[in-house]
Formats: sequence, structure tokens, C-alpha cells
Amino acid sequence: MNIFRLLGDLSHLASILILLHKIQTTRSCRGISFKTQALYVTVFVTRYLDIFTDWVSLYNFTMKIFFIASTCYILYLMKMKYRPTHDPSIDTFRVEYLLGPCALLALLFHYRFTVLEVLWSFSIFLESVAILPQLFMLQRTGEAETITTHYLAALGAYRALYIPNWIYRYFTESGQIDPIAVTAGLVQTALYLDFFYVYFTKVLQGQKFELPA
Amino acid sequence: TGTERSKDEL
Repeated sequence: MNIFRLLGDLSHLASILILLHKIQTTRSCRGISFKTQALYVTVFVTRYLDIFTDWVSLYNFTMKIFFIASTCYILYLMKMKYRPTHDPSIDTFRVEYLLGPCALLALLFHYRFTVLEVLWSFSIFLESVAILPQLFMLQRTGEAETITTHYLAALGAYRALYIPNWIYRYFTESGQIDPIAVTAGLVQTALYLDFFYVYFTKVLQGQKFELPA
Repeated sequence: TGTERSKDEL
């Protein structure tokens, strides 16, 4: 564990808490992509199957359980409790275009050809693009509530912080590298660059998040 | 030196 990893994980944790806070206080899931949240549940469930086979640490175990449980709870809030506030007609990204290629990539690139390892690989690839339905929705509506942009910024920061973490680990753990996670992580971070640009130049200057028409 | 997944990462 290094400082980048810790800050990255805390940022991930914060992003979920911000999202829950947004839904509970506004009593609405307006502006949130159900598809992205459903993809995250898929990511966490397929990746964290190793809670049954490998014990890493209490920290690791608790975080895994939290990520699965909290994201499932968000799906419940969106589908049941605040269902009328969710508008499927603007959440139109075709997730099959993500699931198919990620499954194929996982079959091609993995560390061992076992169910657990291929699913892990699948989850890494899927996580890298899971935000696309959300960003697509943002692009479509052209604006977002400030709290939603804080959620996205925290999520993007989590991914960005994993990059210095890998660099640090490469030098401190005798050249150890995880090419699947690193490649997918770089792609994932790159997807946030446009968003970050608007977030830093507008939202943090106190303006509303609005995309140029 | 090697390539493997880091099991402790989330």
C-alpha cells in the first residue's frame, strides 16, 4: 500500500458516497446512468469472486464488500425507490457493444486460463469503459448538476491516482507490472480527460457544468 | 521482474 493507492481507493469510496448523497438529498436519480451503475455491479461481482478463495487483508475484504453492496443499493434506489425520477429514454448507450468486446478481450488476454482469472480480466476491461453510458448521457443532455460532476471527478481521480501507484510499485517491487490492469487503467483515465477539462475550467470556478452546444 | 496481476488491488 502506498499513498497513491490509498488516496485512489479513498477517492473511489468518496465517489460512491457522493452519489448516494446526491440521490438521497435530491430524492432523485436524474442525470445518473442506470446502465453505468449496472455495469459497475457486473465489474465488482466478476472481479471480487476471489473473496471466496484468497484472503488479502481486512481492508481489502471490507472494501470489496462495500463496493458490491453499495452499488447494488444504488441500483435498487434507481429501479425501485426513485424509479419515476429515472428517464430511460436518455440512457440509450448500447451496452452490448461494451460487453461483447470485453468478453473477447478477456478470452484473449488473461494471466491464467481459469474461470476466476478470465472473469477478473473481463472485469478490468469492462471497468475501463463502464463510464461510457454515463458520459454519453452527459453529452446528450449537455449539462449536469454540480453534485453529479463531483461524483464523476472523484471517480476519475480514483483512476488517475492508480497510475502513479503503478509507477511507484514498478520501482519499489523489483519491476513488477500488471500489463492488463495498466493498459485498461490508462484507457479508463483517458476517457475522463474531456470531462476533467470542463470540470476544472467551469465547475471549480463556480460555474454550472455545461457543454458547448 | 515479471508480469502478474496484483491481487491486493481493488
